[in-house]
Amino acid sequence: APPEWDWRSKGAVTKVKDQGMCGSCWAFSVTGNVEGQWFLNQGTLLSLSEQELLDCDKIDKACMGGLPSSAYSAIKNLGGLETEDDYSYRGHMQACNFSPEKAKVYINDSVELSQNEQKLAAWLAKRGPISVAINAFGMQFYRHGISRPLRPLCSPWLIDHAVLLVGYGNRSDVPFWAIKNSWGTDWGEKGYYYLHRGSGACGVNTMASSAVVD
Amino acid sequence: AAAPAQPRAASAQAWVPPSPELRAPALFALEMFNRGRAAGTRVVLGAVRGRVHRVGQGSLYSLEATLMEPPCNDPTVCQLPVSKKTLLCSFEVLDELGKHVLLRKDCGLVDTKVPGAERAQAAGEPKSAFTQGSGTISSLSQPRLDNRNETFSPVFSLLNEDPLPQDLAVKMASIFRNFVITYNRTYESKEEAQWRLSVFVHNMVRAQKIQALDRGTAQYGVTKFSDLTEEEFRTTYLNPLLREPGKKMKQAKSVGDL
Repeated sequence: APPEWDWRSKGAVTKVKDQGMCGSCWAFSVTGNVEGQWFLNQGTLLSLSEQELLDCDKIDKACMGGLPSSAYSAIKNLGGLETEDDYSYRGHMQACNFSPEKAKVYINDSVELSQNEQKLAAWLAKRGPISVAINAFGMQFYRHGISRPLRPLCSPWLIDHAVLLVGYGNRSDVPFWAIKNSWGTDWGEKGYYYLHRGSGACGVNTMASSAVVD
Repeated sequence: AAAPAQPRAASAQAWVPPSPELRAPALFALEMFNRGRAAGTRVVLGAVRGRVHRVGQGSLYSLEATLMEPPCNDPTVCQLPVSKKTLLCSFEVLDELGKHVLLRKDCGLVDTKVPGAERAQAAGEPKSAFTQGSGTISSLSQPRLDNRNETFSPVFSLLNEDPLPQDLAVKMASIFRNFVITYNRTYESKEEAQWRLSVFVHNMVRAQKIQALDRGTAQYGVTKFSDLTEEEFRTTYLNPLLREPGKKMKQAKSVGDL
């Protein structure tokens, strides 16, 4: 892996979104990944619809939570994702209003990534932003800097928040993952969370996945 | 951990030079104590006693140490009579794989020449929590939520007292008011606002503890979620389904194989 990488500066990442009072992080994590995959494979950055997943992915539970693995299946089975403009976010479940003819992106498959953070970094630099899930310990009060809670407090077994890895690097020799969150720009570092890299902090390496766009 | 209501006097229990095992955490606590102090005002380590508790790969040291302040050499600021002051401190230091973290620091002045030092303290010496850190409570400027360097350490150190000291309660109310304005919060009733203030104060204590236990460079404090209980935050914003086993996906090829 290169020593540092940031997909934000390469145009592969849309602006930070806000899930509102709704546990839909899984949808934001997955659309963020698909946005990156589409950009890298098709050359266009489109902001994609999370609301479509809330309304039309019947395996997941909309604001009550969901899993990236089933969201990829839903996108594939539905026939793609509409854009944010066409199917905008409401923050609560509605009747499914997906129109296949309005779908702007599709995915062919999804894959699970390595739990080795060095391999994850190499994959990210070559293939794009990665959907991950973490233990959100301390994030309620996070303001800035690189978070590294003591391991027993931020167990990799208690995963409860899905986010998007968009880059990595070092700040004053402290290695970090740059993580796009979905709590708006008025949280964290303009909506981003920085987590220690290389120690399996908060289970960041346990549920890494990506869509595949051919 | 609660700050003591009054500074303490050294007990009659024998004090000994630090044992080899206590020396490293004691020196670390001393270094943390002296951080930011000018060269002429740094304290030196006196006696140390303590115990160690093994936790997984780490050790938690509960230490009591006497720290000696240097005599005042600047006649323009020295108080009379000039005397060398001793501090009695409790520290909790976590040593995980050789890396130390100071979890608690709690010091009080002890005048070793005068028996009944607690009475002397009560008669006029400031409380330890006011004399440490970056300033006193009364010298804290009006908190500004947009200032990323803002820390509430001096406030936090008193938050465990119950009930809160009057001036701290006022200060917390002021921080909460700024929070309400910054994040455009509205509450349905006075009672709810009062309840949210108490949640906010409780959360400041939680943020301080999270801060103390973070080994990175992160800063924790007031955020837009600071008036939510832990349960409210978890049920509203987080995703419990992620703990369930997901659909099995194909393993990606590693980059080298691509």
